[in-house]
Amino acid sequence: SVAKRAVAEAAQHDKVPRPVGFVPPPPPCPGKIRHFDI
Amino acid sequence: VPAAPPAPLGCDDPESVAAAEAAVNYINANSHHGFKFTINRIGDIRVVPQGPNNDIIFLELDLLETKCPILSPTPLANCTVRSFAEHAVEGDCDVKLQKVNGTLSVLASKCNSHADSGEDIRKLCPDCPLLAKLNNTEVLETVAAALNAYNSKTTDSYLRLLEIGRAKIQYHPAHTVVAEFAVGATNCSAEEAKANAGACQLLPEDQSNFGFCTAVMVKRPSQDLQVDCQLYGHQVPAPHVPLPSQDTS
Repeated sequence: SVAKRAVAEAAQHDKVPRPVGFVPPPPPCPGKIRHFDI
Repeated sequence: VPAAPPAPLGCDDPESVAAAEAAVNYINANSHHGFKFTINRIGDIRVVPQGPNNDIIFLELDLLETKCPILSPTPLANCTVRSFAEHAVEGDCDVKLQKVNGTLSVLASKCNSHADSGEDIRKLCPDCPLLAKLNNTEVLETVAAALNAYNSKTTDSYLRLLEIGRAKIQYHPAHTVVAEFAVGATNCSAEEAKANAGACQLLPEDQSNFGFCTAVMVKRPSQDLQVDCQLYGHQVPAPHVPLPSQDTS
């Protein structure tokens, strides 16, 4: 029988340990400002 | 297992930049007033696949006004962006493009432009002059006086006013009006115009010769008027490739 593990518990176990200094990628949009922000 | 959908395009990805440049070139080519705009930021991009090598692209663009008049032949890459302290003007555009086999074409665009708020400028630069309304009496007087002065001195064609593009009025330390306006050559020489300027018409499109003038009128402490006009010479209009069902507002 397949026991459905609680999501939190599963998430806890499945959480991939992030390397030290991990920097999430910048959001895809909006893009960079080329001149100045009004 | 179906292939994972492609990751959404980022706003600074090369494909997004190429689409934004096609959009801003279209906007400038189809505008007939004011100044050229350039990309300040790609606000958002959304791609809706229509089939193999066929995408509809929705772009949100933040643009900034440059110092190049819209009729100037200067390439956009050489146009200086008006700085914040010079009272920048920004444009917000929504553009719909189609990309078929790698070729981009604009299907529709909708833009709004507005000058930055005077308060923001004043916070940063208390003495910077702000943009004046184009129908301001002092601005209209300055443009009329400047064009008369130029036409009375030139040995070339008599110039007519096309539109006032921008104006500023400063009250300290001197009372100064600066006006920038577009002009067109007419079928009269300046000498002929002295007899009957009303008969002088702008040259037909196949001979058109547009230009741009900047006038500086100092009213106090002493009166002085400087005017500088630059004519572009006859520009062969770019072949206008009509696009299917394009709508621009």
